[in-house]
Amino acid sequence: QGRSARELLMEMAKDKPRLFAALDVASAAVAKDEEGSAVDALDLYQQSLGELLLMLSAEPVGRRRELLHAEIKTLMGRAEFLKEQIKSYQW
Amino acid sequence: VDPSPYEDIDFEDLSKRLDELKKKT
Repeated sequence: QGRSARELLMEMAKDKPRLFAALDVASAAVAKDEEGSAVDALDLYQQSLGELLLMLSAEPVGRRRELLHAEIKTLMGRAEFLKEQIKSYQW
Repeated sequence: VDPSPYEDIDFEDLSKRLDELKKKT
């Protein structure tokens, strides 16, 4: 479900290269996360979320804005979970 | 009065969470 929402967003972001690029980094973060590279994934989550938040604040009201908001919350949740995991590994 | 559409997104919360995320573990 998450992947398709992000793919739909990337489809809708074709006219906004900066948004498209940020979503691409987010996809890379999820891929790293799924393959178990936690530290790399967290770094990519942070990068993409910073950019996506900027995009969101500039996004006009509408479907893309709703999808972008939902995607950011999903990514943020995954990143926070990952960070907790990394912390527990370290202790 | 209807809340402005911009009130449905809590930017402050999201950016606080992002700052938290960026703090070195």
